[in-house]
Amino acid sequence: MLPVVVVHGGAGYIPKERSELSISGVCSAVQAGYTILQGEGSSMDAVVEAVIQMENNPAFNAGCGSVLNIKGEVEMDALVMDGKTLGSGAVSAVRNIANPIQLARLVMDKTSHACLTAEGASQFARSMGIPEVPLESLITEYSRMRWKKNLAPDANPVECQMLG
Amino acid sequence: TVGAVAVDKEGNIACATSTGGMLNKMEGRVGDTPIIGSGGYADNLLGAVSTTGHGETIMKITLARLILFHMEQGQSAEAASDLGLAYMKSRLEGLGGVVTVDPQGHWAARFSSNYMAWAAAQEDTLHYGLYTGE
Repeated sequence: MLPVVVVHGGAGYIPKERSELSISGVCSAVQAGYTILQGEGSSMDAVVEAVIQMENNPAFNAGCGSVLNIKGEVEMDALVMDGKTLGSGAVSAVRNIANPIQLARLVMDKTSHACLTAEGASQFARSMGIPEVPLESLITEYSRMRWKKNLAPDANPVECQMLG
Repeated sequence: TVGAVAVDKEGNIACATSTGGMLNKMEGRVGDTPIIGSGGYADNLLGAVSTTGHGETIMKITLARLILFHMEQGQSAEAASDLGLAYMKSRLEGLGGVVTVDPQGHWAARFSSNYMAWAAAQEDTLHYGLYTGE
């Protein structure tokens, strides 16, 4: 058995001018995860670190750089699962936090629940000391541009692929 | 959507998936990502999968668990991933992608969409790709 980390940055539309950003982003994330495995960290530590790297990278649709909902706001979902215990934790429709994956891990580690959503997830985040961040800090110019473009009735069908 | 799967030196397996969802989605819409068996699944006995793509379709076929079911039946990580994605495409015209590992550390990054940025690190070697066949 050989330790391994594999990451993806999403199956949605990637314009040519952003392909290098996507490739460098997944490479950095997988290296961060693999460094943790080499340092005796667990597979859970590795996948969470790799995903945090991509949540913090505005090239990807998660965390900072998330696509916007119809109201121009950010609502994020995340899940972790531990194959040793079958423990899992998830959050949905969370706002104003930088790294939903950390909150999902806390749901797994600190509660008896599988998923917390919306305001309940926010209350849990506050109780765990997760700092709130301004909505604007999660929104990029690129995501705002796509949101506006896709509000138009003649939106490009390629960009409108329903791929998260 | 972003995601990761890993196997560590102890043979423990994990998955993680995170997303902002779907472009211009309805307020309150939740896709596959936080749903166990859809956005991801991990079991030391079978392997792990993290998914991306059309969330509603992924949920209807529970893509991550479907792929692990194929692995439970003896398929490789790559073949099982292709079978799961092919079923989603043929049955519901859904597109997506996955990263998959088995308990031995065999891995796959497969997708039916036009693009999926992916990377893998094993034995100090970095693999990566964006388009089909890379």
